[in-house]
Amino acid sequence: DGDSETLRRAVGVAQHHDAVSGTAKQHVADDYSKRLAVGSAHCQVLVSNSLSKLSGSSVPRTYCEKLNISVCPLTESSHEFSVTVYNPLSRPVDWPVRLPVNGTHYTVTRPGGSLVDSEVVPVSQATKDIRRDGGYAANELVFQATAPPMGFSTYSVSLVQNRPPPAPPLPG
Amino acid sequence: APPVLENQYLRVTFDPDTGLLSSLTNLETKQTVQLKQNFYWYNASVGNRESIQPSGAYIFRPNSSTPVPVSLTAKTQALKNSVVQEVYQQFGPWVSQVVRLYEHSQELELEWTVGPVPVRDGFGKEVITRLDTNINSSGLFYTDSNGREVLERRRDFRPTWVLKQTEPIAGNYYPINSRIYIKDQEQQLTVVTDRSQGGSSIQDGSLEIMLHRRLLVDDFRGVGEALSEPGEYGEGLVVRGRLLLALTPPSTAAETHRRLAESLVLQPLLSVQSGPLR
Repeated sequence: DGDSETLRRAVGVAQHHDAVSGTAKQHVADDYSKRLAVGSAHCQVLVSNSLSKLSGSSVPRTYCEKLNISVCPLTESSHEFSVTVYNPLSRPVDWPVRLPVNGTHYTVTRPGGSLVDSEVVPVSQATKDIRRDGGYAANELVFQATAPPMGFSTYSVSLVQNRPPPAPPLPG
Repeated sequence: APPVLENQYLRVTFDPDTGLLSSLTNLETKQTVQLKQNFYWYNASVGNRESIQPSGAYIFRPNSSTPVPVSLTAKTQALKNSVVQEVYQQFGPWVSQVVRLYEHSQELELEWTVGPVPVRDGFGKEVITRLDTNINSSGLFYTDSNGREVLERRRDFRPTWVLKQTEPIAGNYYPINSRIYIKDQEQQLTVVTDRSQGGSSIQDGSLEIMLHRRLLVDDFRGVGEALSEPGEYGEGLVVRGRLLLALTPPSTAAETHRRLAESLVLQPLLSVQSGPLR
């Protein structure tokens, strides 16, 4: 069962001025982080349960927590997957989605089935340098998602056959 | 050719000699600011004749008012596509940045990566990024308080007492919860942050934001540890974050930065499911 109470308590503990300003001893900072991570995991179950009911899909849902360093095992290894964008704001938002992938050409379709402009860009060297303990995506799939107010949109992503690598430059 | 990022709303240029940002243009309002952005570090004080107070977890106290540039130049690589245009900037082995402009975006994204901060030279470092513009800000800048009220900050001044400024840098630093800006009659440059940070405007037209700190001594305020989290590899933490820049007339700036800050604080939650969509 998911719940938001665990995160509520963790955030409550983290209202202490040491947590807000980052002036705690290291082992206390580690404890704040652990509490927040456990609370977040409980919330993920809650969100999954809600989205499962609303979307009618009971396929297990993954949350990519290391997108900032282009790590997401599911999108890196899947040829076909779907992305749900939940918008907590009370107005529609456009949001650039960046997903780590290893293919070079994908089709992205929005809920109605129409194609979305997307492109694949290489993962920067700086990112590769800092993710030494996991993640092997060479590229990122980028597209602009739109989500309704306090609602969600689901985009479908499929790998199109990888394009051949570019021909080497001709001498001279 | 020097890289240029451009969409229907913004145009961003880079200095061909240094690889640093050189200007930002709002194509809708036809406003351009000269904009130089670079990364610097303040040398953390370990105490001096005026005070034994070192810089530490509680106390920000650089030992000089002049920050040291991480590098005077950046190696750049540009990538221009239709959905996103990016310029990668490498300022050295421990600072890099991606300047990013999406197709329909009215703001410029700076994704900075700082760390592990080297300290083998024996200097604690407080790393900042500084944006220098030609905006005539007259000693004023603005930071928000928990996203609610944006407060005017005046350099070397407190509204309720006569200030004798003894710390020209730290004494002018203020908390940023989501945004900081400078403005003049014509234009306003707003920086929206993705986390609470510290920031200031030490010179007119300039904005600076603290990004990362790694210190070697405790500040005697109770924590009992130097601010130097070793990280998983024992060499210090790498931190990555984003700044969003908006250039607007002052009269329309609030609408822009409120929308931007909301979309960062309450950003969409992504989840992924394997297999075809059913």
